[in-house]
Amino acid sequence: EKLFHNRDHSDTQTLNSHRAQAITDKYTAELFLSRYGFIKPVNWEEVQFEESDTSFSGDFLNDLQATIQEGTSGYNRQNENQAFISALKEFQRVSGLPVTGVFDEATKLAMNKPRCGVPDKETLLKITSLNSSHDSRLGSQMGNFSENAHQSEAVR
Amino acid sequence: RKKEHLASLISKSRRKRDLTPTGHMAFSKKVLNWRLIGEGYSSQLTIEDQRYIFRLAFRMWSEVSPLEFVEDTHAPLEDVDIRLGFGTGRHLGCNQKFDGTGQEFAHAWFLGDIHFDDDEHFTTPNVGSGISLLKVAVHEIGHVLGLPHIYRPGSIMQPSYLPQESTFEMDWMDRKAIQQLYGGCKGRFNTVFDWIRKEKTPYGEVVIRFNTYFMRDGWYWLYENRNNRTRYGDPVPLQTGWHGIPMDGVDAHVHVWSRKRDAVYFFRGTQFWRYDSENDQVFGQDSEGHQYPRLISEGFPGVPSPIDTAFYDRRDSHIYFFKNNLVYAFSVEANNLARGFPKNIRDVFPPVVNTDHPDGNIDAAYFSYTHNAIFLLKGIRFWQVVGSRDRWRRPFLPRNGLLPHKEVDQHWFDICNVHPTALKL
Repeated sequence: EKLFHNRDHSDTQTLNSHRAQAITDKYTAELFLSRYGFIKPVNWEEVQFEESDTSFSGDFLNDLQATIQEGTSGYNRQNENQAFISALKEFQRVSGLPVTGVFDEATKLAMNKPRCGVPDKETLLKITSLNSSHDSRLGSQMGNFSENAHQSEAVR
Repeated sequence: RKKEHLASLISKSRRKRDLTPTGHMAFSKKVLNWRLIGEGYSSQLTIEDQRYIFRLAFRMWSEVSPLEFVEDTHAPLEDVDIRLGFGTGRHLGCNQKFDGTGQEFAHAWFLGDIHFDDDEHFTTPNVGSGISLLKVAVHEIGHVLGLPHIYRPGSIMQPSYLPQESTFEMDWMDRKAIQQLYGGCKGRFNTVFDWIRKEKTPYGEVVIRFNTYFMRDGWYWLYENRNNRTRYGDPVPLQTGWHGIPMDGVDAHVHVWSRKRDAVYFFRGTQFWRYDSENDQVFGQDSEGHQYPRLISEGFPGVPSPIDTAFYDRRDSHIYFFKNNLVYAFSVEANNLARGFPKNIRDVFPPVVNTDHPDGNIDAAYFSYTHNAIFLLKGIRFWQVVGSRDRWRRPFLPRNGLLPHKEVDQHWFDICNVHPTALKL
């Protein structure tokens, strides 16, 4: 039953009033896109077993804040912004919204709809767990790296 | 450590996830058990409502896949394949906190845990407001079975919740998505037939309608030919829709329909029943004074029993009875076996391709008004009988020849079992 402390249970309403934090600005939108794997695919399998307080716990804000603060140099911030815009476009695309790359009203509405907590973008099984040799991991990193290079060209 | 131990225990029974856009086959067995865990009851619905809704959600997946689900309230928790529970905020030892009312309403973990945010306003089916617990449960079970989010309007696997349409069901693509992971629904049938009935239109005209039925043991499906699927909510127990025939199944159905006669019969063992289509029940006694059930040997002299199956051929007004590798053509007019019968099945229904023939022990012989063709079903295969139109186009085809076999589940779709405990919901 709902937790209460008052004899007349009048406090269940206040307890119950714990509402999800609405997504209102670029910052919380970034949280949303990151949480559901649009910025970087989520390895959903591991989240279940990582020690508590992982990136999906309530301290998610601080973790992300730390990440954003780290990116102080202009180069990083520009890169961050680029990543945010492409993640936003991907979300708009799969949600059937106009792909504007702008955090507009329609996108805000869609992000605040009730939804399932399973990420939309999950990582494939880590390459390392499929192939033991080191070079294939390097290969996959190189793969990722070349992909990023492509993005930085776009920025450049 | 406990979680890792649990994970290693469970992951032994689960296939490793090789994520592909269409999902991954999460279970290698076909019968899965589930439980609403005791520490995870919702405070908004009665426990019975919660369990009923989950039973229905699992049944909906069972109706479109070869998987069967059974509620298990006794086995040790690590032997339960799918564990469901409600919680708020930090809940049930889960790493992903819920966010309160709004936004995230549930999540599923690939090892079989499904959590529902009890801060959401979950409702029972067909209640206008709130979030339909049934719809969310079907979605999350889809994840545990290995389906990812699918961004197709109408898919139950869309990430965002769409307010409950009045009749929420699994559409064709979602059915094919789960069947791509676990295969189609295969199995033999006791009998297949089109049930003809007369209906009066609002203008008083009498029209003839038919529905197609597949029967297996004590249950049946109505097959909606125009929708390429079974009726939502089937299978149901035989006695629900066919009053008075044996509850655990029949061997054959025959509809004798000619200018002079219109009689529906069901056969089982050494007996047969005549069905009163007007009143949707078997006759105790028909207009000719016959009491039912009657012996097959009495009603159809010369026909052995039990039979494998039978059908009435309106082209020659004969009932064809099948037993082992013999066929007995029975003349309804003369009320006796036709001359020269019984004959070997290969002589009456010769193969078009010599090596491709059922060779007897037919499960069902079915004349389909939808296809205007006769089909012989055996196991998971069927053979279509060459019709006059086929012979007009290709005169070399033998009369009543059997065309090469096809797979039943590739012609009639989604005829899936459910677990016997879920049969009567």
